[in-house]
Amino acid sequence: DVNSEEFNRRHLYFQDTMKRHKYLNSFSAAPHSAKYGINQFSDLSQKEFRELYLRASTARAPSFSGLKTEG
Amino acid sequence: LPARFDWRDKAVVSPVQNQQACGSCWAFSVVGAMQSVHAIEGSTLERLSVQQVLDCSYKNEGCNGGSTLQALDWLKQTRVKLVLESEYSYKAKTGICHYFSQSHGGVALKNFTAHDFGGQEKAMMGQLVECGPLVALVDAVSWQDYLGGIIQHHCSSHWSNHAVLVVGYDTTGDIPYWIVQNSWGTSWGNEGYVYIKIGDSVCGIADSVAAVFL
Repeated sequence: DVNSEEFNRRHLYFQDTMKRHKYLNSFSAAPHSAKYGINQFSDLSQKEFRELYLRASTARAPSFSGLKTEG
Repeated sequence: LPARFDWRDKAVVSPVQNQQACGSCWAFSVVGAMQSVHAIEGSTLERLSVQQVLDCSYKNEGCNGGSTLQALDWLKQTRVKLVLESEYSYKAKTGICHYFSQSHGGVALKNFTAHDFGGQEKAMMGQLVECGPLVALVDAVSWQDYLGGIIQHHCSSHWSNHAVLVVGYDTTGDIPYWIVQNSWGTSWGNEGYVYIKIGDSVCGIADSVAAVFL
């Protein structure tokens, strides 16, 4: 429903996303650089995206010593 | 080390999955590594149950999130055998843990290592070749908009929030990069994969890396 509150909110998020793409792509001059644009997450706010998909806890690991224990 | 190495070339990497609206990346990456190492050791490549890890790894929070190292620790301590995906299928929501008898077939974790390879990504390449695909934590905030290519900017180290599976690397071109399987479906990125520049632990790819042993 294009007149719904939900539609308007998603439309705003989408507009924000388009602005973000411009900034992200401004670093993408080299031929193999990452490209940023419209995908399945483009009508999500950044907060929604984080809350839905970025749910791994940080885990500190010891630095790799490169030394074998044997010998 | 070979200049290019990709476990997919050896047919030991399962197809890209889609975690859907569930914060289960941590379970997908751990199960992905176990599936691959199981195949590297000579078994048929089979999909193992992500839902089993999601429901049963009690120190984690299912679809509300979790830690790869906690999941690996749980698998190691309990010696739980992961059953086939077809026997305990993915629902994209947390459920009640289903138990299987000890005689039921499955794949158990013997051990795992976890290291920070910051500043030592060559050693990480060695571990990938030696041990199989690696579980890694990354900062994926900018991945919301990623379409393809090699990520070199807009990613922090030390602020991880997402878990992925590193399946290979390529140092033959101008920009060496990691080949990383994500769990957001094949319509995202490079058919479900993301490429990350090697060096400086871009996106924190080398900050917390686990290898599994079966």
